[in-house]
Amino acid sequence: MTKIICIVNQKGGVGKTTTSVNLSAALAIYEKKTLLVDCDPQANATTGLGIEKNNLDLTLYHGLIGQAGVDEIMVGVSKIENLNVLPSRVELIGFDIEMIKHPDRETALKRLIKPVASYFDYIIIDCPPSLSLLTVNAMTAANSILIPLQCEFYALEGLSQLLKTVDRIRHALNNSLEIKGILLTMFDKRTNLSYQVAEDAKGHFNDLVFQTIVPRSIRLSESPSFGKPILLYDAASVGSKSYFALAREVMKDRKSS
Amino acid sequence: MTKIICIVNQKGGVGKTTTSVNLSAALAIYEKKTLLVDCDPQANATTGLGIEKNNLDLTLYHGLIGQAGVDEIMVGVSKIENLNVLPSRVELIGFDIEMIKHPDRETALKRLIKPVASYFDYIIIDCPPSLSLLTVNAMTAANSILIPLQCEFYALEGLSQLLKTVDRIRHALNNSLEIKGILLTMFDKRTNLSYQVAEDAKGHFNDLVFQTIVPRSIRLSESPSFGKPILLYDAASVGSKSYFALAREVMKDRKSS
Ligand SMILES: Nc1ncnc2c1ncn2[C@@H]1O[C@H](COP(=O)(O)OP(=O)(O)OP(=O)(O)O)[C@@H](O)[C@H]1O
Ligand SMILES: Nc1ncnc2c1ncn2[C@@H]1O[C@H](COP(=O)(O)OP(=O)(O)OP(=O)(O)O)[C@@H](O)[C@H]1O
Ligand SMILES: [Mg+2]
Ligand SMILES: [Mg+2]
Repeated sequence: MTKIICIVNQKGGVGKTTTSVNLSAALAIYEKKTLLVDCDPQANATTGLGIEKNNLDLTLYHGLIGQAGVDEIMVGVSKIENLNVLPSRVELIGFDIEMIKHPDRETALKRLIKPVASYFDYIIIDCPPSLSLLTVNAMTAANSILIPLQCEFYALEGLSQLLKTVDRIRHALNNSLEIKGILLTMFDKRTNLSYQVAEDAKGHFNDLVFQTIVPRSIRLSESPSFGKPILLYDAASVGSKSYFALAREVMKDRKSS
Repeated sequence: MTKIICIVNQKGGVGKTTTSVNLSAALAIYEKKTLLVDCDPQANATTGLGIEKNNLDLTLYHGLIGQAGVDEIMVGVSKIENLNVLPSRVELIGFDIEMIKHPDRETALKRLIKPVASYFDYIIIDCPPSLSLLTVNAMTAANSILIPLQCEFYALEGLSQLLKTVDRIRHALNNSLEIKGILLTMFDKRTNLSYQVAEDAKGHFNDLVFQTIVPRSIRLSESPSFGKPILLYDAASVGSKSYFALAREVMKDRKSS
């Protein structure tokens, strides 16, 4: 059964795209057939994998509004064999407004990927920093969510709101949606704040928090400017090791709830 | 004439709230009568100023949907005399959907603050990380926008999209909307990336980029957990000095376009 994981947190800049890109790449390098869906109009995951947006005819937007099939949109990623992408571009910004009156607006993504889902071991969905119709689509198509939690004060505040939204989606649209885990990101061992946030998260959420913690690392923030995941940009770096470790935890299919 | 500045960027985590809170506090300490409007359902600016959300009867949401007047919602900030706030809480998340059919949905904020606007020298509006109805309201109520630009690769990507949206708002809803400036944030002098992004921004936008550059600073990220702006938490820190310098530039009313 294909594992469809949606990377979600309405707090901005917490590492959703960085996690989507590098977790997908690590799973592919571990020879899992992986599809990355860029569900954010900012299209950072598309750029982060070196895909030239201006050369694309069709993007996720065209699939969601029914103008193209999933096979027409899907592209490969150079040097990573088992990784495919449904790329995005800025036109995706029109999706929420255009689908407002459409009766099945929450299941557009689920219906789009259905024909190819069983071909993949993992489908990873990157979300925008909001609880908009795009994020609802991602949570409806997924069977679990992974929450990146930046080790900063404001990031902890938004977590309870996110979990309430997950409950609502579970009751209304997708009753099999589980929480795969909470990933601590940008952990800076020089600050008390990072240790405090990590302690708070483990105190509240226990073993929902992944063992893997991604440290703040300059190499991680540099790799998107080269259009490469960290695993190709600097395989020996601490960022790369963290995302391989995360992929191993995800593959072990830790207890989720 | 009251200067109404909206702090906006749809890229997440770039320093919108940190800039809103600390710029407002600095202007107030320079004895300018200042109102901070927290237009983000995450309500980080409300927390960052130490306002206890659960003790509030009314928040910005109630004002925007017409259930309360601006004077009923406004609260003061302890230890900063010239600073008032229109606080938020999570219920603001319902605004976009509830107002979808309302004919004047884009001007709800403008109409709410109109009765008190002339009492203030500056009104600073913090926005969520999306180009939603809340952000459109903020850009319609404002006479200028200030764009925090994190010195990272992904942050530069989204800028052209934001400027297109500003143009659209200027033509459709608010023809006097100017760009006050672009503020470089989280500048890390240890990385090439920061220098590259700063050079790119100055190359493209010339003197729209503020002279003040806010460095990455641990004290800045710690201050919200104490419910204080950096100016009260650690007045001697580099973060504090940067936001005083920004306030001086804003007050000088630099050439804007
Ligand atoms: N562990 C890390 N160490 C250092 N920088 C990081 C790390 N993870 C992410 N970054 C950088 O931090 C910024 C924010 O990360 P990213 O864009 O992945 O977050 P996001 O949650 O996807 O943001 P948005 O809410 O805008 O979608 C990016 O510039 C990224 O390169
Ligand atoms: N100059 C700085 N140095 C270090 N940390 C900073 C700096 N500015 C902001 N931060 C921290 O970075 C994180 C993101 O900043 P902030 O929340 O202000 O961004 P934002 O754009 O308002 O995010 P959102 O898109 O979610 O609204 C916060 O945890 C904040 O404390
Ligand atoms: Mg992202
Ligand atoms: Mg914010």
